[in-house]
Amino acid sequence: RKSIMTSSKMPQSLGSFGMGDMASYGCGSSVPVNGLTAHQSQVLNLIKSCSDPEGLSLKELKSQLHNINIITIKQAVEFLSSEGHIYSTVDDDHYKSTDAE
Amino acid sequence: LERIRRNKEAALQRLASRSV
Repeated sequence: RKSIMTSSKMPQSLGSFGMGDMASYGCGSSVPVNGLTAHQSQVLNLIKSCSDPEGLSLKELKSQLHNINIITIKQAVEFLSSEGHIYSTVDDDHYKSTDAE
Repeated sequence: LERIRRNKEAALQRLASRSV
C-alpha cells in the first residue's frame, strides 16, 4: 500500500517576521528598509539634501525624480509628512525635512 | 512663518511618537 502524500510543502523558514526586533513599523504593505518604500526614501533623501529655508517644492522633486510620476511623489510626500519626517513650509508645495535639523 | 514653525513642531512630535 501507498500512503498518498502529496508533497507537503510547508515553508518552514518564514523567519523574517521576527517580532519587535527593531522599531515596530508593523502595519503591512511590503516593508522595505526603514519602513519606507524606495520611492518614499528617495523623496525623503532629496528633501533632506535641500538646505533651502523654504524647503523643496514638489516641482523640484518632480524634476529630479523623472522616473517617478507626480502622483507617486505626492503620495510619498503625504506619507512622509504624516509620519513626521517632513513638513510643509510656505505652502503645501514646499516641504522640509525634520531629520536634518 | 509662524505657521511653518508650528508645522515643524507638529511634525517633530509625530516623528517622536512614531519612533518610540
